[in-house]
Amino acid sequence: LRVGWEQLLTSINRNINEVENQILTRDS
Amino acid sequence: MPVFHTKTIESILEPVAQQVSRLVILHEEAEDGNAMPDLEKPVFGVSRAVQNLVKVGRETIQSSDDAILRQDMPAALQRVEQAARHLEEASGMLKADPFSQPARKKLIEGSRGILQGTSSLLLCFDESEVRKIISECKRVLDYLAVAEVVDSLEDLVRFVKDLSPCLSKVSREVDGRQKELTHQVHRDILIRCLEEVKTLTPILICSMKIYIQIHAQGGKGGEEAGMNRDYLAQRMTDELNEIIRVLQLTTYDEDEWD
Repeated sequence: LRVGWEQLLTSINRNINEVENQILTRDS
Repeated sequence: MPVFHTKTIESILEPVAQQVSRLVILHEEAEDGNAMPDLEKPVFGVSRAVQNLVKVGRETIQSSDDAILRQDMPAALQRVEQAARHLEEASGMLKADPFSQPARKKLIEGSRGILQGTSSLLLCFDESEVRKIISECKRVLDYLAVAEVVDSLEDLVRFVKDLSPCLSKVSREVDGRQKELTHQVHRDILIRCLEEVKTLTPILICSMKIYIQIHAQGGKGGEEAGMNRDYLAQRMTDELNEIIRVLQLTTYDEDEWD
């Protein structure tokens, strides 16, 4: 269970960073 | 059937969407009374990432000249911020009570909220990109609308000079867009319409030239030549309007898939 939640939160973290990159790329 | 309409959005959201689904199952399994782990560290990581995202998002809203983007984006950012707060609250509650049911619910709510918020953000941006392509298509439509008033070779040269870069841009952008789409039917329509526009362009210019020559000589057939030119301009207009329609589609028509 620990691994599942931690993996998800890590994945969410990466997801947010990717969205941020998208915004920065398209904004430039 | 694909869930996300572009490959970029799919590549970003699909892994998280799958993990959120798995998480719901994990949550259900935890109903038997297992203790939850301490999630303070990963939740802190998410909060920090959200803070950065919100900062970048707000700067983008400030600098964007797209009124719809400026209007839609704040709600998506608020959704992500709110979701991050849910995760923080859940983490705090679990620290105090690793068996807390409301904390588990908040974790799921927060994870889903971030997925929904980031999905909305990506859609805001995607729609803005589509609006840019559509505005290029509309510029071509504006040129096509004046084809019927071009009555000298000099004007025709000007017309071709103005139209060509616009058409090249539309061609490049629509082709790039179709490659991004996950929906094969929409891709096929865009490819077909674009090919039609490319095929019709030299034929239209030729028809305009013929009309101008007949008109200058005052010979017979001027009316027919004009009708032929208008017919070709209308066909190109129809194809471009179809491109504009399909560019705006994001949902999947079951019948089309059948």
